[in-house]
Amino acid sequence: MLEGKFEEASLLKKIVEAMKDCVSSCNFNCTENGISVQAVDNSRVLLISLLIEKDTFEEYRCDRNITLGIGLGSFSKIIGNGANSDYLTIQAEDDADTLGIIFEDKVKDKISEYNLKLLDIDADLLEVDAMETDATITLPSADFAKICKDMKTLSESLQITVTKDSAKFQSAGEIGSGSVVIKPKTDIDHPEESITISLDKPIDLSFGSKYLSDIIKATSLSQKVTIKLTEDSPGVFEYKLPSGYLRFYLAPKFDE
Amino acid sequence: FKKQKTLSDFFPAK
Repeated sequence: MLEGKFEEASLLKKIVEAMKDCVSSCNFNCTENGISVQAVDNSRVLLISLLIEKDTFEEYRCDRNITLGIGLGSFSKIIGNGANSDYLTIQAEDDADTLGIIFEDKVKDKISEYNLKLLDIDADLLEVDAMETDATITLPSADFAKICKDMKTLSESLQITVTKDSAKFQSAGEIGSGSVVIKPKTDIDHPEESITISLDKPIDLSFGSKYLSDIIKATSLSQKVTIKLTEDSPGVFEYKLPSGYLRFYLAPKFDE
Repeated sequence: FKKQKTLSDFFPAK
């Protein structure tokens, strides 16, 4: 049996909101250590890797490994029924064909229960764990979201170049071109505003703006985003959870 | 012109 209780429904809401426009359904793999998901979008360009560690939960038990096939649009509708501050418990028997979702209002004496029909999903998984990294940028997630939105107005591609002391985001299209350069910065009073850039090799990569638009839907999950880049390889965009992460692997665009 | 690659170009199937 699986039972996981979130201190606040808002966390699961944000996770599902960040995933649902990229993949319509995916398997949630539940083990005694927590819940993980790997899912690829229809065009096979963007991969989501989610890990919700056991410590994320107020209470967690999973007696036997369970795979829950979940339609994210339907899941989003049901968890949207709870208030952000409610306790949210997900519950499934070992051979369940539904997932129980329970909201508890912390002030009123009110409990709401829902059942979500589970799906049988054939997923083919990719081996993404052994990636090397040439450059790592950590910056405020809201800043990264704004850069992606602003550059998308110019072009369907965003070029990221990283040198020793700066990262440059640029786009060029029919109406014109634009660029944003960021440099490392330590803000002691507001550590969430700090920017770090570490580099083994210079980077010059281009990514599709529409996929970056999907990635920045995770912005509310974390004040920071870490971008790991390797020349001629997919970029990794990581939003940390209180215990775990939501990562996106995005295949680059190459010159023909 | 840049061509969009897919993840299968980089990662083996598990």
